[in-house]
Amino acid sequence: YALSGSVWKKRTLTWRVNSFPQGSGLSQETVRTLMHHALTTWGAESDLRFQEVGSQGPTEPDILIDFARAYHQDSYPFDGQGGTLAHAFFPGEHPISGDTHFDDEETWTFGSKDGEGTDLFAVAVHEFGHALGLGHSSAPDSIMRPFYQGPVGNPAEYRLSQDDREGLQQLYGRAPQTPYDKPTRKPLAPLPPPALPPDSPPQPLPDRCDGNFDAIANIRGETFFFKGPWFWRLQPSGQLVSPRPARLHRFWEGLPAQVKVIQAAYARHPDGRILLFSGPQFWSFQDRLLEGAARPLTELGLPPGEEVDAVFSWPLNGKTYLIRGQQYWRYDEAAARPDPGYPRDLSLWEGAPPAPDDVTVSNTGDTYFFKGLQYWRFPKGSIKAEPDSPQPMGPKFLDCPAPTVGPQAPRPPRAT
Amino acid sequence: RAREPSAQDVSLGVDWLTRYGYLPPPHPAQAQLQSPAKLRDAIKVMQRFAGLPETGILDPLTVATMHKPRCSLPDVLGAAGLVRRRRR
Repeated sequence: YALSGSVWKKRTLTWRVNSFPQGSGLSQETVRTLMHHALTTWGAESDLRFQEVGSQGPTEPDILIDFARAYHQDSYPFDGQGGTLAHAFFPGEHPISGDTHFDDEETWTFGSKDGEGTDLFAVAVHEFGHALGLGHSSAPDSIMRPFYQGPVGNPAEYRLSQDDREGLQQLYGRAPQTPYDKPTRKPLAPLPPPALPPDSPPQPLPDRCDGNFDAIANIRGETFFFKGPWFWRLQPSGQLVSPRPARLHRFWEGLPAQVKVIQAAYARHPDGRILLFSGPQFWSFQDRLLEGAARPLTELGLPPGEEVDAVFSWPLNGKTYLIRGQQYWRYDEAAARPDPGYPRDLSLWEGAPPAPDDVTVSNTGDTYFFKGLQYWRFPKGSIKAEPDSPQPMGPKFLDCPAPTVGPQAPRPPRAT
Repeated sequence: RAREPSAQDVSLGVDWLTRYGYLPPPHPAQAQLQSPAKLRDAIKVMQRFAGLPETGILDPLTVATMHKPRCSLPDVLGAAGLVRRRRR
């Protein structure tokens, strides 16, 4: 899921159907009922409440629902049958925030058996996800996928997928459970055992602006910043998926609970597998943990007991570099064996800091060494750091201010 | 070999990728051409997001997906006006 970065501050949201579909076989009562169920779907997984209001109220409702055609006074005209079906505006102070528009030229249906038309309930649940602050998701079973997926079944029984629940809870927290809650729907699947012993005090969230990450990796175009049992994700657009860190073990399914720190991580070429390193071992993931057991780093050519500071795959030769302190080893992925003649001195990478927090290659092919709050950039194909390195990480990667004090690399004298 | 995308497909592809946030909107003042590499990367991100094989080209499956009914919002946030930007 992606988050829009905006949420409602209040927990009771008002809504009203301002106009109804013309020419579809659905009565106004049916449309209102479907909208009620679509909103209740999100309310059941959070402490949000939705209150329908009449048109005589003193103020406009938070979520005003309209069926409109072609150009309709916002900058997203509809395009007739098919194509774009609906849109909604993210939470905010603006009067249009939260408003949801459906293309009135679609054939809106409810409970259609022959697959004809477009199921209004399914699209309504999706659009209300946007009205609450969720972006599109690539998860196969998410209602927030951008493309119409067909009817989703009985509105009174429909439950959000795990991906959608987690997205909502990132924005609004977990739904409170009270002894008075009667399960109105099928009970949720049992939650996985907590990764932390229940009696441990809640951990304070780390501040990403402190830098000093344990590991940093470019994984499928997104940059992951690992710190203790947490991580942040930076989208290709340069936007953080969420300013709040996500829990390590809830995302990396199968990673043993006793692994508390990821020391290095990288996405391997060409198979795209993701390797997480902790201590003298590594775990390999595709979408889930593969092969289950931890593998020793000796498989990659390191001496027994040795650990790594940084690991990355260099696109120029497809080889994997494993850095520890001032030296590094190299592993030939194509031949599936360590290269002879290693370790070598890290000084080959001119300007690189010893014992980096991690190294990764950006989507544009530049290589970045990270350490503390700074990064050293090596242009694509080069093993010499840019002359203006190091630079502060905050502004470029973390949506943080540049540190005002702190050691800066001496600047080269200006040419007069 | 996959059928070469027609010029119309390519035009649809670029419009579609721009509309849904995979490509930045063109800057008439800068008159920059879309580099083939950027277009390929944008297609790959779209294919990955849609769960398609990442070929980087406008193959028939990708063009068919671009014709599917869908939500108007962009997939890559921040690229379209629907997101309310918080002032720093």
